[in-house]
Amino acid sequence: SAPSPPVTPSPLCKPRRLYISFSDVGWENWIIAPQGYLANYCGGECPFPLAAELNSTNHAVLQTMVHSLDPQGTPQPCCVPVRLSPISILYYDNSDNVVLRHYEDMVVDECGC
Amino acid sequence: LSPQESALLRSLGLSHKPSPKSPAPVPPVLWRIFHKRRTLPGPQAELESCRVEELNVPGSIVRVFADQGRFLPEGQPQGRLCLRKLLFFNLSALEEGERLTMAQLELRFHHSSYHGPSPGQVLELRLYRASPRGLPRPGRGPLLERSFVQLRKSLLFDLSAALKAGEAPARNLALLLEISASGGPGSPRSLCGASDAFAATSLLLVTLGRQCGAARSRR
Repeated sequence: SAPSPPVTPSPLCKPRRLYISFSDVGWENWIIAPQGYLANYCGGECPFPLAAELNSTNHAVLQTMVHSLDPQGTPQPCCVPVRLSPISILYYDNSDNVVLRHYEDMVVDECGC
Repeated sequence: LSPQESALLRSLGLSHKPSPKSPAPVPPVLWRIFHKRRTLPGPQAELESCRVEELNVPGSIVRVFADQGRFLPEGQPQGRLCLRKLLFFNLSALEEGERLTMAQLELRFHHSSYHGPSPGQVLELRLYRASPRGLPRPGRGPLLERSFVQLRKSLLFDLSAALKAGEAPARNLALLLEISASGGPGSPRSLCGASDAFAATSLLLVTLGRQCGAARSRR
């Protein structure tokens, strides 16, 4: 199971919990395993001044500063994934072969501005 | 399909939603690889995303293809020939840009043969490249030849070199399997007892998907 990041109701840019259930999307008859997985997503603010733990780029630091001076003209930087993990999915393909495939960047581990 | 579902399937490398008709059981080796990967922490899973440690080869996709061939000629084999079978694998599921790194053929028998042929007798197994109709490729020797005193429940053969690992495999693979008994006294038919327990064949292919070729810059 993917590590579950510290998901607290903080307004800052952080991973947010999101569980993807394959049966919810109607794929349970061809995906053998897993039945679902913790994908997470990024959400939250990138306020001025950007705290060090917000994994920000230099440009984001500039943009938050400009946003603080001109909030209408320049938006805050985006909160996006900066570290992701892969998952493996075991499934039947269109020819009933059994396939184990590795998919990159399927779990959000860390977010940044 | 909704546009979202189509887009998601495409991102997973699938042209449309599979609807298995006669799903085969999942081979134990795939379960082992799957469960081992799930226990890996994120960063290590990332490092091993393009390698199958269990089989010690590069790869990001492992597929097991079921044999769609038939026994040749129809009816009982004659003489010392115990079994003659066309093995046919539909490889059309492989995508452009996938690179083959391992090919392993598995022959399964209902049970191990505890009492092989009589002393001095062996079972000989030969595998040939064949046309989809089961005709051996003229002028080509066998891909592999093995002799067995006793047959185990599962026999594994590495065909990577024969399928020229690293190249894109063809859309299908046709092989001719022959098992015959040789040497020693006794009626030919009685020599074939062990091979009568032939159960099924499958082909395991490991490939490197396109994602394993492209180096991507990371922030």
